[in-house]
Amino acid sequence: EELINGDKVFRIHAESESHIHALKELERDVDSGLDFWTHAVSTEQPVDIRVPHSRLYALKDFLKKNNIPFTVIINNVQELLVREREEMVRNAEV
Amino acid sequence: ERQTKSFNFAAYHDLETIYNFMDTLVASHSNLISKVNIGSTYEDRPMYVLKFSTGGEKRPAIWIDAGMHAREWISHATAVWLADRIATDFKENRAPVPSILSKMDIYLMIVANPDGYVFTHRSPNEFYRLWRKNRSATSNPKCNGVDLNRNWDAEFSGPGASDDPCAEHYRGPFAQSEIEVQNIADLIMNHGNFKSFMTLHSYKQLLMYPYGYSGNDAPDRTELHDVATQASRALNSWHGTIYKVGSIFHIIEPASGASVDWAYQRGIKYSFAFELRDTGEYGFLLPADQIVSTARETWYALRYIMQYVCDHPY
Repeated sequence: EELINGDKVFRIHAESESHIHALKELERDVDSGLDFWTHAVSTEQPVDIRVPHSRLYALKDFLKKNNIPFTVIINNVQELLVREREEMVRNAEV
Repeated sequence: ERQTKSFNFAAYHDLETIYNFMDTLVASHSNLISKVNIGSTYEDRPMYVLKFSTGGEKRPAIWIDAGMHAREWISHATAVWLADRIATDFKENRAPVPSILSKMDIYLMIVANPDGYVFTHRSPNEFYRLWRKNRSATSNPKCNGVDLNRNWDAEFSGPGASDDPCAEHYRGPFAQSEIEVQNIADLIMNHGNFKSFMTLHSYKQLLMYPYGYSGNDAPDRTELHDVATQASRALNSWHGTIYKVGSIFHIIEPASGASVDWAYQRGIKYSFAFELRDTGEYGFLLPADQIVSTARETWYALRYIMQYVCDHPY
């Protein structure tokens, strides 16, 4: 649980080909620990990434350095997991 | 749960419960449904397909699978609901299911990646809830699993797949290296008379057709686009959920080794991939109270496509 507590999901809005290129490079780095839910394909489609807590600052720095805008769409994935788990326990009891 | 009418469709269930549900459903509709064991997974779990048939040998058939990506729980849950809906509609003579089943068989696979699905339920380490691949050993002892939707023999090792076992999109060492993919491919090829292939995934609300490996238009692109557009309208009619329609390559990403391309290349013209309701706000953790509404809207699209396939033999 410690591994995922504090994980966030970023929605990244690539605005140029250079942004897309930078995000593709980032995805190729499998050691980054980032979980790409959608991928850098075009400026029309946002890129969603689950970001482990330990990688938050590194990713934010990367995005700021490359002037790539982003928003946080899930603030703490763990909270959703806890809610889902509780719901499943309730359902199992029923 | 001993009766399907008491089954809670508005809940996510583990593999054992889903498999028990399948047995119950078969027992309740033994004149229509049979459970086909198509082989075992890497970790030796059985792989089951529900076959809906009113008789006949190797009739034209429709394939629907869900759960190829383990964390996409809404696809499994939707398929459970669909199985019950098809059975109930047939029993109650609700159009168009009886007429479709009078001409064609439907094969429905609720859990296409059982090992991965079990892994997503593993606790106490909840990190695994977001596991995508299967669980086979790879050349890297630290990184298990192959992305089953990059492992098909369809321009394998092309764009949109990784050769790194640690990547989420790891394609595997060679085409159909994964027993889960091989089992499904064997069933479809040995049958030889599938007319439609549909696979259910989740995230982004898309209805897609070939190709994934290339930006070129498929030969049947115009017809597939029309069918998918009409199906997405049928889906939209229930809750207003908006789907984008297009080729995999153009509306989501380049993806080689994908199941839909594999099916299309083998002559199964009506091949589609769904990305079910999930805008990202909940990631792959769509609240369970949205399962039934998601399943119902998906059913409207599937029903349209199945009827179309039935009306357009080739």
